[in-house]
Amino acid sequence: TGGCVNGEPVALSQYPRPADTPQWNSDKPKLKDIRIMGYSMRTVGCRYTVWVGFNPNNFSANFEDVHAGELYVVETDPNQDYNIYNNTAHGVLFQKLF
Amino acid sequence: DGMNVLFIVVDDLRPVLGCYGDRLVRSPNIDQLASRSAVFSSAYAQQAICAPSRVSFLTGRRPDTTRLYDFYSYWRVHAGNYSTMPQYFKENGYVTMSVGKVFHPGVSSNYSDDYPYSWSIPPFHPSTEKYENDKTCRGKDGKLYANLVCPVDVTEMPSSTLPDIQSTEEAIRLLNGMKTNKQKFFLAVGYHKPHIPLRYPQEFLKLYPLENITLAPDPWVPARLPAVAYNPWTDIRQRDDVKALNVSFPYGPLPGDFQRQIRQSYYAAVSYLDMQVGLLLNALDDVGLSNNTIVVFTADHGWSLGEHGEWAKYSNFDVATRVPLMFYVPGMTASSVRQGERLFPYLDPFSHNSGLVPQGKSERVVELVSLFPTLAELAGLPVPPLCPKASLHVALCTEGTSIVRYFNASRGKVEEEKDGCED
Repeated sequence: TGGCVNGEPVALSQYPRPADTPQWNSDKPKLKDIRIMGYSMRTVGCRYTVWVGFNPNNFSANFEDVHAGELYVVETDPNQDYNIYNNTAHGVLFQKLF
Repeated sequence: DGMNVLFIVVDDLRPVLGCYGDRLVRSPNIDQLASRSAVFSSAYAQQAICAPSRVSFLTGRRPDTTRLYDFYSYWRVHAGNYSTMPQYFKENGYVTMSVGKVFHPGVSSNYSDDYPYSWSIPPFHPSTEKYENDKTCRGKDGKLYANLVCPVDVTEMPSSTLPDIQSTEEAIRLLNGMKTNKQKFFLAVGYHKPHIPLRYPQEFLKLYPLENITLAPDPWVPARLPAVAYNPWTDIRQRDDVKALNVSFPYGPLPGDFQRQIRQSYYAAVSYLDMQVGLLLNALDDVGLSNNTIVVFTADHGWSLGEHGEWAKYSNFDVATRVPLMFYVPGMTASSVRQGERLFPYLDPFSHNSGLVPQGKSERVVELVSLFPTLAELAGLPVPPLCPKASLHVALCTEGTSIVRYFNASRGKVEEEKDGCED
């Protein structure tokens, strides 16, 4: 997928959220209010992100509980404006990979 | 072996720099550093927010291991007693010093910038830091406000100075002290700008006439962006000038001309920062330490300048997580110079548009969590071991790997690793 996966080095980032929709503390949720964690895996060719359920009491992420996903292929979408995650072929593949 | 380290970390700086291909910005001093450095164009923070990113790269652990996703816990108490990069240098015979914003102040660094664990002397904080969010911005009506966009007359500021100017002065004072002291040093200098408020000497506005400033290439919220991924930029909404615009929550948008003013002031703040970095590197030449001091230049995360209808950081977008990252290593990325010759003469952003190109540029994807092992290897110290999967009880290990292998000593170029030739 656009140089996404074939053995490229990967950078991992993450961002917490208190809810599925924007609210006043979405930018800086306190630990106790974090309910979702967005994990991003990026290579030179793409960025793949899954927003999954997160338990702040034991710091565990539940990758079975996927709230949303993002997939951008740099070659065709360098500004990351066209999320193609919902194209199931990608979604399933990446969930397995992740 | 035995090289000093000057570690420069900038708050909220995305790679809007000449050496990263930005054609609008004036950053001649950072570009000059890049021309003697290994430059990584795909370097990413582990979380696009100050304290979690800083604690992550300073301990070499990911946020899921530091368990810091906000500002309100100190890793040694809350997660594990992880050694930090400056602590490791201190334990290996270095004098370690902190100037300005290196750790995020407050709970996350134990209200002490992790002193004395990380630092040999008490960290320096500019006295004018405390006015950072005060009403010091003069509005059109002549009154003072706490604005987002805040070009100022420095002579009108408290103590007639600004925090980053004070940080540069202190760092130069410390460098002068190290000239006579034969001990190796690790000096970390943390600049505040271009973190908000965008408060900088107003003369820098001249470099960026508003008619030259455009909107972001994609200033709308993407149709298929999941709502959970969107960052509603609440911090800038609390600034007086943004509040007065009465913009709807969460999607806004900000009025186009104000978006251009924010972008104009971000660029002006970057050139102000470039001036500070130029004065600091010029001083490194002055004290004759450029030939045996490694210089690292990076940031804690990026900043959205209107892309995807977003501002500030707080997201997983590349514009919020990608950072400048470069290493000047004497004898490796640039040949040493004769005594008295200058490597980093100060370049005035008002008269210099560098056009310099990086010595070696790597497209390889790298992470800030690799800083600790990389700097240890460059300084000739034992590289800390890679962490086991569960490492809460391990004091010294890192979750990133050294990226020195991508520097190519012979040609001073950063060379892509041949597939399969891992060594």
